[in-house]
Amino acid sequence: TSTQGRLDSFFKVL
Amino acid sequence: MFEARMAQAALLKKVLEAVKDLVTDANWDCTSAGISLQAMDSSHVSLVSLLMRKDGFDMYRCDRPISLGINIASMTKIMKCANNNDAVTLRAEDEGDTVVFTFESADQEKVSEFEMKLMDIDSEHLGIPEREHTATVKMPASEFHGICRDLSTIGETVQVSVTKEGVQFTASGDTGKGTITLRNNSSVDEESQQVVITMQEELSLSFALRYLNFFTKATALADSVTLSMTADLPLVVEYRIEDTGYIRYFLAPKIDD
Repeated sequence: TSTQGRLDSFFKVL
Repeated sequence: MFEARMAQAALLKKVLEAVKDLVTDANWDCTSAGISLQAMDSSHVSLVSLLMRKDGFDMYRCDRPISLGINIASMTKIMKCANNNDAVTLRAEDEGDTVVFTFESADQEKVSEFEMKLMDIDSEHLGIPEREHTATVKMPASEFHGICRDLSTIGETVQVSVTKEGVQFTASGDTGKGTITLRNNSSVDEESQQVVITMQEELSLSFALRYLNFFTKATALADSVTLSMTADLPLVVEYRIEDTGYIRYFLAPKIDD
């Protein structure tokens, strides 16, 4: 099984 | 004062088509260089990044940077009032709270003007570094559209595998499994029909088809699409808007539990 990643965890919030 | 005129309303209609399923409200950031927009979908899984450089416009003036907070559905409704061949001009005062759309028919016998209220949108901006990816696949935009549509009939997730042999898209579900393989055909004369794969090493990543199908709403904007992939990083799906900009979508990968 897999979960959907969120973009916040990959890119820095400016 | 901000003022930008494009020759064909059709282009702006296509841009809206490409963002309206992902984004409800967005800031259109206007500077002397052009117009850009960055917005995430409500679940922060995907992001759309649009750039329209000023050289893509017939006329472009932006005295100082301005953010136009726009409800995408409202703007889509207004743009539906323009014919594809109409010239469209966007105009906003520096301290104003509206944007004015002017549509001029090709024969210049009809002029329509629509004023739309701007919104205050407090959106999170992500810093996305430009980077080299482990694998890129350039293919006809219509081909990618068809693959996403067809595999959605089988399952919710697509596994994209890039090998020396080509690129393979696989989906599986309760009813079975579907696999579509494209081979490198960079020797095809027509550039827009080429499948060009670059790869530093083999990789396999999984993505939600629901979002890829939203991204393919940009198909009308470009002949080709480029997928850029690196293990454990978001996928980048890029459609170039002629030579004057792009629409890029980012999608976080599915992570194995």
